[in-house]
Amino acid sequence: LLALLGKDEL
Amino acid sequence: MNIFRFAGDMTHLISILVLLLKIYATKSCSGISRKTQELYALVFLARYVDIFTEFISVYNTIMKIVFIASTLAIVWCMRGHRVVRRSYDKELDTFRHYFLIAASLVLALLVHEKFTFQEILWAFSIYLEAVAILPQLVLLQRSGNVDNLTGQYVFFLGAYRGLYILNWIYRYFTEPHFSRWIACVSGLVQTALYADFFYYYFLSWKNNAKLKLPA
Repeated sequence: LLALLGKDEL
Repeated sequence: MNIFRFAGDMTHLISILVLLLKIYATKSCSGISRKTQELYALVFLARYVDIFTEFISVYNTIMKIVFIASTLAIVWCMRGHRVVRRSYDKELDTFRHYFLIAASLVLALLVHEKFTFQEILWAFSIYLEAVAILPQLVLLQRSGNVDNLTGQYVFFLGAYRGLYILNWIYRYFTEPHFSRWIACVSGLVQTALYADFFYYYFLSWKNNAKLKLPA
């Protein structure tokens, strides 16, 4: 989910 | 992780290292807006609160620590270092950046993914990052000419945002449910702020002249 929301970005 | 994002993170890192180099090598922070650095420190502290709870990757965690530490080091240097702080353009760096903080906070309370403490902070950090460069751009306008390290600093920051937009386009086409509209819209606004700086930066580079910004 984090990746989908872009929360895996800095 | 795609090449655009990795390149974006690297140019972001380079921009911070260029600034640290400039301050450390010249023992001067003239032409640098301390308010912009304080805003960036706030952006990273607000956005990386999840550093202890959400482990995404070693790379992600290390970069978060590096960004927080280097930005706090710059702010400390500009506030606390006896020699450096004397060269701070206090009378030029007068942008009322508290308005930027208040506006970003209000906007984050109105527009966010979920109404949770962490999400509000994340949205706040995204909005604040979009406008954090304003005190620096105003300071550059006021001081007229730009020494090349500060110019390079703003250039790398702009390049980081431009690469991130390519990253979002890439992810939009490669990942089915990728939705990052808050960061995308905010990132576009931020990149637009750099556009005019890039225009003058390119002109000065082409004419091989000192970078002069119109007053």
